[in-house]
Amino acid sequence: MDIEQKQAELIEYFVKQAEIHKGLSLGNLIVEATSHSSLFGFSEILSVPNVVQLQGTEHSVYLDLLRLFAHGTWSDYKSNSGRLPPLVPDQVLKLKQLSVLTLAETDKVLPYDNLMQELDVSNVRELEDFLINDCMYAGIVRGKLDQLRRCFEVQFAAGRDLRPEQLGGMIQTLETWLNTSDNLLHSIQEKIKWADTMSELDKKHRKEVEDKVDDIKKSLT
Amino acid sequence: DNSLARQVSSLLRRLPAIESGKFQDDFLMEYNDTLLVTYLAMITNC
Amino acid sequence: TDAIYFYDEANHAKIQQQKPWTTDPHYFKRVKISALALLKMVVHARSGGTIEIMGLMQGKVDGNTIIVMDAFALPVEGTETRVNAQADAYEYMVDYSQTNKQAGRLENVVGWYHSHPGYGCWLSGIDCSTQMLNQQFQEPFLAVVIDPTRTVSAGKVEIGAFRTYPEGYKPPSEPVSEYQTIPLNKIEDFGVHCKQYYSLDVTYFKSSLDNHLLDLLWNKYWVNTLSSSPLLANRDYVAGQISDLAEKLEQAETQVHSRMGSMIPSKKKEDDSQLAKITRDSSKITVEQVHGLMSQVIKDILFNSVHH
Repeated sequence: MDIEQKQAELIEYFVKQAEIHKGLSLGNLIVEATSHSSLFGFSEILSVPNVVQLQGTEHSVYLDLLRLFAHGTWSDYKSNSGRLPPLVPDQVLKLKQLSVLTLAETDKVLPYDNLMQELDVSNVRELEDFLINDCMYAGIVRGKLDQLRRCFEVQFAAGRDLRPEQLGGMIQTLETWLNTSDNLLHSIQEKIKWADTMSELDKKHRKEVEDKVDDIKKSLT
Repeated sequence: DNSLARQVSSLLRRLPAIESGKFQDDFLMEYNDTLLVTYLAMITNC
Repeated sequence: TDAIYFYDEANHAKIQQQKPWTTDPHYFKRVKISALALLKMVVHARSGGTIEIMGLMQGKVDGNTIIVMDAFALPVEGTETRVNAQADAYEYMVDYSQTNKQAGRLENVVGWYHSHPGYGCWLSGIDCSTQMLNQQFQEPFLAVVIDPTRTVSAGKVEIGAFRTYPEGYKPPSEPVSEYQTIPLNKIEDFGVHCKQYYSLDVTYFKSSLDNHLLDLLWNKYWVNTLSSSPLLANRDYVAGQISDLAEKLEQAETQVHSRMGSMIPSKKKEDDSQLAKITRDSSKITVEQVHGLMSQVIKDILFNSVHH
């Protein structure tokens, strides 16, 4: 999880800054955070009281912008661009990177056509450059580009900020995993017990046979 | 802890580690081959 | 933990002078091998594939323990098919040892290692004569054998350390060593010489730097362990073992038949022990296969049955 280690300091810095800024300067700070090349987690900043208080003020667009970067995608921005501040190139790049993480949440194999449509990329070369230079080198995804099948096989993707409704599902999955592991452990222990019992029976049987052989030998002599 | 939540979310997304018809076929083939070797060993024992 | 890496020249000279091994053919009882030397020997043995490789070990002596600090490969090929391949490398060995001393590495050569790909760790006839020669002129000298193929299949290093007895020496009765499968084409060699040598206890040690480096590799080690499967990695080896087993069965069968035909009372005992060995070998093979399958099933349940 080196991506988390890398951005931990950045998150701490922007949270501290958000606690001492208000109004427009807080808005500018949000633009700076959503433009920073190594920052991909925004929940911590979203939960700073000053940021929450932007709601309903003339600067609430910056709160919406931060929410977009925490949970949204490039398509979400395009369908709401009228109500959001215009994005600088760094923000556009970051939102596209975050869009790849969202796509990787549901599928392990991302077809190029979906990616090109989702990211507004016109050709494969540009798409592959983006995936290699701006995603894999940034450490947010690891995987394999399959030119023949025109798809990107994701082996690892950094986690995005959780939407509140996702927590239940995650806990459910962890519980299932825990139960599976417990059941497996129990069945292994049962198998070990079974093997011990069988080996005891086998030894007993072998002893009986040897005793019988000895008896017969004695009776013969 | 948002960072931990992101890490757990990333980990869980990797499950199932591998899931494809081809893997299932290979897996079952290995399984059957091993059972066959075991069967042969039992016959050898007998 | 790093004190062992210090070379005590005076102590070495004293031991060389006393030569305690000359009065007791069983003097050396233990071997300590450094993590570095072990890794280098195993990687070298693996690189040889099915060809035997050979190299030398540097180190020192501490009481009745031989301590192997480092190892280096010799530019020779094949050992079992040739008499003492080491002879080809004398010039290289002399150069290497001298250059080492100039570089401040004071340890002397304390032994040789070679590989037995797929047929276990023991000394063959050629190995015994080579080691006896070394023990005459290069004491203290140790013979180490590594089986790279079984190392992969068993998931732990298959290694043996041996010392030969002097010519004509009658060793006390040895405790029965752990049973191991010997392929048919080697079985003659194995039986004949096993009284000429004895094996030493092998332990390993590592430095604090080794610890640090191995810790850094821990994740990679785990990923490799979880993503590899002995069922797939050892296919050729298992196929070879099963075909060797088939040959042994046929041989046993012909012997039983030939015994039945003639009047000579059958050496039932020997056939039994031979057949018993064959059944042990077949059980061993299948137990390893079942272990491989069990790990696959466990990994499949753990990592493939949970859906996000």
